[in-house]
Amino acid sequence: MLEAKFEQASLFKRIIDGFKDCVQLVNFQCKEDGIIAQAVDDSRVLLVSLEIGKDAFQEFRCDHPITLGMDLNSLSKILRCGNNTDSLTLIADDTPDSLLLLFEDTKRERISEYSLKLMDIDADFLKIEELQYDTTIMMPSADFSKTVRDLSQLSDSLNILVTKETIKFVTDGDIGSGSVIMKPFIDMENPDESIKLEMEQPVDLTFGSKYLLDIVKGSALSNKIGIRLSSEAPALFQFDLTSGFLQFFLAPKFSD
Amino acid sequence: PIPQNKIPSYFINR
Repeated sequence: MLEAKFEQASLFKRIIDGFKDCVQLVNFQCKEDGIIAQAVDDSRVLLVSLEIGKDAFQEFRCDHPITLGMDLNSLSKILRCGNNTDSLTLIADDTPDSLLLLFEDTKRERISEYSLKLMDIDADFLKIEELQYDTTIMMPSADFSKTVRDLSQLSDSLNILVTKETIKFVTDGDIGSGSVIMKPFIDMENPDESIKLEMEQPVDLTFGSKYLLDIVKGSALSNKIGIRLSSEAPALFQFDLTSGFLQFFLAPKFSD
Repeated sequence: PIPQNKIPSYFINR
């Protein structure tokens, strides 16, 4: 039996909106300590890994491991039916063929109830190891998404160069070129605006703009984004939840 | 255009 209550339906909506454009059919593994989901996009260039810890819920109970195979397009249609301030409870029995979504508006005594048919999704089980990274960046997610959206207009590739003191985003396409240079700085008033950089090794990596444009949709989840870069492994872009995270692993383009 | 890498197989083990 799964019974997981979000205090605000908007949290689950933002989580699903954060990756429903990259992957469509996803198995959500519900366990006693929370819900996890992993999926690779059709081009096998981008891997999404979600973890919602039990502390992200107002109430959470999962007696046995339960797998919820869902089509994210269908799920997001139902999530649009609830008001952001409603509470949302996910209910499923031990071998479910559907998921019950219960929206409650406590003020106006209104209860909306939807049932989503579950699917049998044969997906790879993914094992994501703790990797060594050459560079770790923490920056405001709004800055990163603006930079990605601006530069992606000029080319389908975006180059990220990190040296000791600078983070440089460069693009060069048919209509022109652009570059954004950021430097680490600590904002004493509001620390979340700080840009932090730990560089073991300089990196010079190129990524597909279309994947970065999908990744920045996770910005609604956190005002900060963690970016970990390595010349040997996929890059990790991470948005932290109060308990858990939404991670994107993106394979770089071949460097020349 | 610059060719694109894939997620390495060591990430995806059945």
